[in-house]
Amino acid sequence: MNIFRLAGDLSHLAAIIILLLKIWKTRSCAGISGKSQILFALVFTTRYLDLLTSFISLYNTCMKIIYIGCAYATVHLIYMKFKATYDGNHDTFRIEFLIVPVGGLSFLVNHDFSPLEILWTFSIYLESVAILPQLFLISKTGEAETITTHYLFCLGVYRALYLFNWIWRFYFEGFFDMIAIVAGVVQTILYCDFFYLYVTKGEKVAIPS
Amino acid sequence: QDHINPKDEL
Repeated sequence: MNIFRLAGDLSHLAAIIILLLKIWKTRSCAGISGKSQILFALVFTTRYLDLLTSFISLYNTCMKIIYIGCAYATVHLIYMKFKATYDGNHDTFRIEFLIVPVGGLSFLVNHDFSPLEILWTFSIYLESVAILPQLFLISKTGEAETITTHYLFCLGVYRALYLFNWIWRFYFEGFFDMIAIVAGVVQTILYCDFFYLYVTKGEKVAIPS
Repeated sequence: QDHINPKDEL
């Protein structure tokens, strides 16, 4: 564990908690893409199946359980409890256009052709594009609530910090995983447009459609 | 296989 990975995990956890609290406290999921949340729940489910097969550390296990729990709780709040506030008219990104190519790619480019490894690879590729429905929704509505921009900022920073973690691990441990690194770079690049607006606009972020 | 990822990251 290094400072970049810890900061990244905490930023990721903060994003997940911010979103869950925002929906719970305001009793509304307006401006939130349910489709992105479904993709994140799918990412965690396919990546953390090793909860059943291997124990890394208490930290690792606890965080995985928290991530999966919060992801499904968020999907539940959006599609069940606060369904009436779900912005279905603007949340129209076709996620099958993400899942199918990512699924195909995970079969073609992976480290090992075993079920767990392919599912892990699928989750890595899917996570890199999972935020697209959310960014698409904001570009359609033309604005995002301040709390939503904080959520997106923390979510974007988490993978950027992981990039530094991989540099650190390559330098000190000789460890590197090209699949995770390339997907992480793509994922971080997708946030750049948002980061620019978040930093320059401060308040209401309006992503030009 | 070099650089096997221990999957110790979240």
